[in-house]
Amino acid sequence: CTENYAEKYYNRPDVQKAMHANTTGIPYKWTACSDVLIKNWNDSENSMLPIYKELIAAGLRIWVFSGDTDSVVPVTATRFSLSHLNLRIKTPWYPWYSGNQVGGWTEVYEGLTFATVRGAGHEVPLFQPRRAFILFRSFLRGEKLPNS
Amino acid sequence: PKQQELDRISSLPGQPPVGFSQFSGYVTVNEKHGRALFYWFTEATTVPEKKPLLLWLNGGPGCSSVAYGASEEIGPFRINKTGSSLYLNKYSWNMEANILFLESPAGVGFSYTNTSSDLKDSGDDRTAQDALIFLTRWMSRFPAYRHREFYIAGESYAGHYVPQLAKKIHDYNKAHSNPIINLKGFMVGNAVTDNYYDSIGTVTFWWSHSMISDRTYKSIMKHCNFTAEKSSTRCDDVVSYAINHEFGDIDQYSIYTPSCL
Repeated sequence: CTENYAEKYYNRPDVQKAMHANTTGIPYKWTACSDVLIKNWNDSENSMLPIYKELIAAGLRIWVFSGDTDSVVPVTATRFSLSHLNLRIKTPWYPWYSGNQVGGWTEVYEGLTFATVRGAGHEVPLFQPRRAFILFRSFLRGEKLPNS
Repeated sequence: PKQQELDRISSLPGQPPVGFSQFSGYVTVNEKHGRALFYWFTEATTVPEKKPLLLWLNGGPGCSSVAYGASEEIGPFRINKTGSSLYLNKYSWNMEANILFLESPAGVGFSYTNTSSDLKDSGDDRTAQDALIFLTRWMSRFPAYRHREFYIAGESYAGHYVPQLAKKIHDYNKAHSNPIINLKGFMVGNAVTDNYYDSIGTVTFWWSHSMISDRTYKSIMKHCNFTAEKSSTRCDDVVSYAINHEFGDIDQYSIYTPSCL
């Protein structure tokens, strides 16, 4: 229900003033999502896989993670998609840890790291903030997720 | 730098004391149409001058990075139930990086356009192009972040935005001799990646997590052609049956969490 709290907070005039927001008087309320944009989305590429291939070849650090209790873009969707990149495995599948508990599972491919986050839904850092933070820190440092 | 100071947030209503700087405001990305994107930038809690810069994008398409990324997920503040005050997020990502939240495209959150037709024909391509323009102009306003290690992250439909922007930056950098955006990598979560494989994987998840019956699973696989541009009526019907008669009243975004009434 947390987006309801955001709707209350960001529609407060004092908050908008403090954030230098809505200076032109936008003719609608601040909302977490725009129905108009969703309904009228004009162009959407079918697949991101060709871009992944290009950017992996360019040497960018790419990590993909998946909260395992989301049924909208679930972990199996991501795994099916990534499997079609046909990447070579560098570090085989293993459980990673956060505070003596399994945080999820991960596999390091040539050019891409995939990790699941146990007990997290669609918004991973909302449902599992500590595990998401460890994931982010490892990503920034270019380190593998902890295996113990 | 002058505009940077004008964008400085002295304090947000109901905010607890903090030791980091924050800024927010608008960057115009298209003068002719009057498109301006809103950002909220929270510097790292310690030695921001030595920490990388992370841009966070939310999905939708059409959902706010301020609402989700900043206020529910990785930002320093959470909002209390009544919307009257803020409290600190113990695992805020600005402990490790300087975080830039972008409301993208125009029409999301506080971002706006003076050309109403822009709201009716937004799409992947313009979103990426506007985000690139935003970044280059934002870095003019915050020159300390030029050439700084830079990463992009996001979730859901940002599975499109993030790699598409990364590609735009990659192409832009190839065309410039001393590019200011030092893109090192990106990270996406529960990301829309490939329409066909994502769809097969989604239905498989529903079945393997016992959210739908064997019969419905077989029926979806039989009647849905996930390569088609538009889904068939038979496919829509059987998916609707699964959602309305088998899922139950659950939060599809987190299947074991009580749904918000």
